[in-house]
Amino acid sequence: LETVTIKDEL
Amino acid sequence: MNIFRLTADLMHLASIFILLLKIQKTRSCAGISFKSQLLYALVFITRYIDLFFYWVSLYNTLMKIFFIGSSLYIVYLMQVKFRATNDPVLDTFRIEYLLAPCALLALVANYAFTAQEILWAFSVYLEAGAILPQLFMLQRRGEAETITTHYLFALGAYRGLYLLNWIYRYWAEGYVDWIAWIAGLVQTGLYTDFFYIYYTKVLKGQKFELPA
Repeated sequence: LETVTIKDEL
Repeated sequence: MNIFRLTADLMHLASIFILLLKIQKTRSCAGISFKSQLLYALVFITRYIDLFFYWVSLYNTLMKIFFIGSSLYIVYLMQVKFRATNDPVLDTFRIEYLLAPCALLALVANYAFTAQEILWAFSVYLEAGAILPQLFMLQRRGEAETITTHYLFALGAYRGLYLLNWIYRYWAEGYVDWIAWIAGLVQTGLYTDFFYIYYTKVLKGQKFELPA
C-alpha cells in the first residue's frame, strides 16, 4: 500500500 | 533520525515506564485518567495499523509494537487489575466531544481520501487532545503525586522535542508535514500551564499543587 507522505515518524 | 527525535522517542518510552512504575509501585492508578489512556490506545492502534504493510525500519516496527502493547496493557491494568483504585468520579471529561470533531476533521483535512490516510490523520488529531481528560482531572483534584507529574513532564517533553525535530528536518531535508506540525503545536501548547507549575514547584522540591 502506498502512502502519500513518508511516515517514518512515530 | 536526529538527536531531537531520538531524545523525543526516548522521553516517550520513559513516560510509559514512569506510568507503569507509578501503578505497580503504589499499586494504584489514582490520579491517572483512564479516558486519556484509552484515547492513547486508540491513537496507537489507528496510527500504527500500517505496521502490517508499511516497513520503515526495525526501530520503527519495534517502537510501534511497544506503544500498542504498552497502551493496551495500561488500559488492562486500570480497568481490570487495579480497577478498585480507578476514580471515574474525577475523570469526567466528555471524550465524545473530542472523538467526534477529530473524526470529522480527519475526513476533511487529510493527505488523501483513503482509509489509511484518514485513520492516520484521525490519530494525529486525537493525540493532540488525548491529554485533555488527564489535565482536566488534575485540575479537579488540584494536586498530583510527584511521580505522576514526572510522567506528564516526560510526555510533554516528547511532544516539545518533536517540534525541534521538525524544525531541524525542514532545514536539513526540506521535510514538510503540515497535519503533524499543526496538531503537534496544539498538543505541545496544552502542556504550557503544566510545565510552568512543574518547573516552579516540583523541580524545587515542592508538591504539585494548583492554586485554589
